[in-house]
Amino acid sequence: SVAKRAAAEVAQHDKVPRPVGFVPPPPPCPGKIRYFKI
Amino acid sequence: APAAPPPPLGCDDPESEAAAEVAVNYINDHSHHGYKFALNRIEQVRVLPQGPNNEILFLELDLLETTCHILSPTPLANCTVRSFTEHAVEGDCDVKLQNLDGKLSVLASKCHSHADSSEDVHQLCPDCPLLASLNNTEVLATVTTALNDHNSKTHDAYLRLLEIGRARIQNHPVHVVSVEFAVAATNCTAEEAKVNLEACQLLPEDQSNFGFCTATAVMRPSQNLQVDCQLYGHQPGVTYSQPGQDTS
Repeated sequence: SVAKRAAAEVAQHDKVPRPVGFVPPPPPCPGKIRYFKI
Repeated sequence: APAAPPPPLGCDDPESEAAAEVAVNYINDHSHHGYKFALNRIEQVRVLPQGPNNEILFLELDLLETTCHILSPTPLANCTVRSFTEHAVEGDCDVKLQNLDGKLSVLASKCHSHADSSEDVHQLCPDCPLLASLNNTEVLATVTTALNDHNSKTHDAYLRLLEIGRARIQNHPVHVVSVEFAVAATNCTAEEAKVNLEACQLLPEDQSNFGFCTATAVMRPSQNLQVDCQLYGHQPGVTYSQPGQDTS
């Protein structure tokens, strides 16, 4: 559990802070719907 | 450091859309029955590099049926997608293509189509007529009556039935049967057919003339039949194979 906690803390610190207003790119698929979805 | 791998191809990327267009044209060109289908959505795209300027693409496509019969000369871009309330039909297709030196070609395709659920249609439109089975007795009777009605009034070629494309039945507030069917001109006029129907055969391939009819028969409260048949004119190279003679 010590190892896990340490790993979690490291992972927390490693997270790259996202710039304000960052919008993740849309997932590559599925694509846009051209008419309607049934 | 080795170059980073290219980002995965997106479903709305130009290369995916170009491949989808080649795939949809291939599917329509190799279909002999029913209606033309249009691209509604690229569900998935996978790329398998094969070497320099050579890759295999796997597409999962979501198509929608249009109102153009497969024998119609109307370009797909001018074909209207059947609306939701007309009881839409969806096609799911898996297509394998090769992109070799920038030239796309279809290696294999597999599709299956299914109508939207009746619940979906009636949720949006409670009184909308629903698709009926093509061998429903009322449907068959309406097609026969409509074609006989056309042939009894026309001064042009006697028409024979090729296939029933779709049929819908509305039960209330009036009982209505709507049918669409493909026809072909024979070597007889309608007058000659009255004398010797056996002699009336479909025109040979180099003179074939296909067409399409729509008909609406109000059954109750009073009988009323409306029929509209249009011939496309001869289309070189366009043939029709009777169902069951198809190569898949």
